[in-house]
Amino acid sequence: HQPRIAIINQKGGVGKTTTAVNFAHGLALQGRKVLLFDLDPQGNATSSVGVEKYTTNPSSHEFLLAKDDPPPPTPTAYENIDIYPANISLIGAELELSRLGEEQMTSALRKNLKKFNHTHEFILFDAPPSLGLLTLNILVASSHVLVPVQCEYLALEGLSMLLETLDQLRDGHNQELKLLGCVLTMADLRTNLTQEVIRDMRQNLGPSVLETLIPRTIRLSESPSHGKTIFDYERWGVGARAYEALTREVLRRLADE
Amino acid sequence: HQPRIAIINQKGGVGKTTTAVNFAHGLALQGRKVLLFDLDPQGNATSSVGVEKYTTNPSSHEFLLAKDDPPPPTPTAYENIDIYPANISLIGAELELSRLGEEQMTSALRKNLKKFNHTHEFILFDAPPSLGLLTLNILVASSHVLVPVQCEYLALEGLSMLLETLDQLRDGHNQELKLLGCVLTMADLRTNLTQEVIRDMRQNLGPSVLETLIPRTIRLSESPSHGKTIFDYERWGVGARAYEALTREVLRRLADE
Ligand SMILES: Nc1ncnc2c1ncn2[C@@H]1O[C@H](COP(=O)(O)OP(=O)(O)OP(=O)(O)O)[C@@H](O)[C@H]1O
Ligand SMILES: Nc1ncnc2c1ncn2[C@@H]1O[C@H](COP(=O)(O)OP(=O)(O)OP(=O)(O)O)[C@@H](O)[C@H]1O
Ligand SMILES: [Mg+2]
Ligand SMILES: [Mg+2]
Repeated sequence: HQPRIAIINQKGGVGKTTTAVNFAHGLALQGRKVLLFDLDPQGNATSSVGVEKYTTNPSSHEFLLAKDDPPPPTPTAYENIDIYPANISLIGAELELSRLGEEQMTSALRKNLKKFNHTHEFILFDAPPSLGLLTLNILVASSHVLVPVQCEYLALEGLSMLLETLDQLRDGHNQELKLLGCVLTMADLRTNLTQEVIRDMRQNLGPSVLETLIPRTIRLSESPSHGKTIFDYERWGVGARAYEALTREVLRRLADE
Repeated sequence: HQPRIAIINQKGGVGKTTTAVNFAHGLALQGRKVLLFDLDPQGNATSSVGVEKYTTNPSSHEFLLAKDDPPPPTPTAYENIDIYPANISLIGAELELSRLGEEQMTSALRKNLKKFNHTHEFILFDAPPSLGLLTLNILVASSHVLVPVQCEYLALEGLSMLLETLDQLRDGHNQELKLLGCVLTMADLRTNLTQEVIRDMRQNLGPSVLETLIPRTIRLSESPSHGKTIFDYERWGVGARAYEALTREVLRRLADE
């Protein structure tokens, strides 16, 4: 069983890319082989693992719209992590998908994943901040969903809309889709706002909120500028330890299924 | 001359909504009548000014796709600020726009703005975090663009892509489109990262970067949970003073044109 995990939230700047990249490395350090898809046209996940964007490497866009056998992924500097990098043509992907017609436009990624013979134990998808066709393709192709939620008021606002969309998908296009959980990010426990958001989330969503809190730490926002994951940038800091704890908690939740 | 200002950045969580709402109130306090369009399906601008989302008020979605005369806007609790609130059907807007055909799909908003007889001196558009059809409609309908840029590395990555898109639009669909400038947000001057981003931005973009810096302050992230702008929440704090300075700087730049 190879979990395919969508890391999504249409709210912007909540830590989707930071979670995708550091959770990928957390898994890799546990000896799991990980395949990371960067499906955000900005290509933040690609550069956060030190891979050049917009090069001739086969991109996530090529994989998504491949007519024949999909191309191979690109290795990264990290053992056990391969990537399909973002490419500038991903900007036009949603329009290209909408022209495939009702049936195909949300299942192009799933179709090509089925054709792809790979040895990875985990597939992670980094999504753009929207509920458009790219994110819908990811959700239709995934087995699980991890939702980063920033400890801010505005980040709570769109959450019920997102969770409803997941329910609709489960009833329709993708019956196997499970919510792995919500992970609270950029938590600053010195502020009332963070404490209120954590309390609200745990009261309303209970066990769907992961125990692990990701603290706000400047090291997490510095590491991408060096093209490094947090484990490579500050191996034993609070950021790396939080993503290590997140990795362990997700592995436990998957084992308990 | 009524400036129509697009507040855009496809990078998520950089302060688009916070800037749209507080700049709107900054203008209103200077006696200018402002019309705010919330074109992000999340509806953060709508709730940040204390207006109920997803009600029967004529929404920005209705305005965008109106076949006859567009409906009137909704007043807010603030003198001089009216709004077209976001509505849940905005989620489907991009697909609806794509079905209007090549010619109309990016000019629907501009067309309806021309039909609309209003007394507002400024129109502000809050955009979702993408360069899809909603944002393109905003850019085609606007006279100016204000780009909030968070003082973070990942926020710099997508900026050149965005500025290129603006150049292409100016050569094509909208010759009058001017870059008002980039405004640096969530600046924490105690960190090297913020100082590096500010230095990079000023070196590379020079006068396109506004002088005004918006500091990171918890009050700016608390005010939306009370449905208040920063001027209403903490009138003389650092957040309100920064947005007051931003308002004055933008008015100066417009006067110098
Ligand atoms: N725990 C953290 N502490 C401090 N900074 C963080 C943390 N997590 C993420 N960041 C920073 O916050 C910003 C937003 O995070 P990130 O880009 O991962 O969010 P995102 O949800 O992927 O954004 P987008 O919606 O644009 O895809 C980035 O500059 C990132 O470096
Ligand atoms: N100067 C600031 N200081 C502290 N917090 C801020 C500041 N500006 C914005 N915020 C908070 O940061 C988060 C992101 O800001 P905001 O929602 O305005 O960005 P956005 O670009 O509109 O996001 P999206 O891409 O989702 O539309 C919000 O929770 C907001 O309250
Ligand atoms: Mg991202
Ligand atoms: Mg916003």
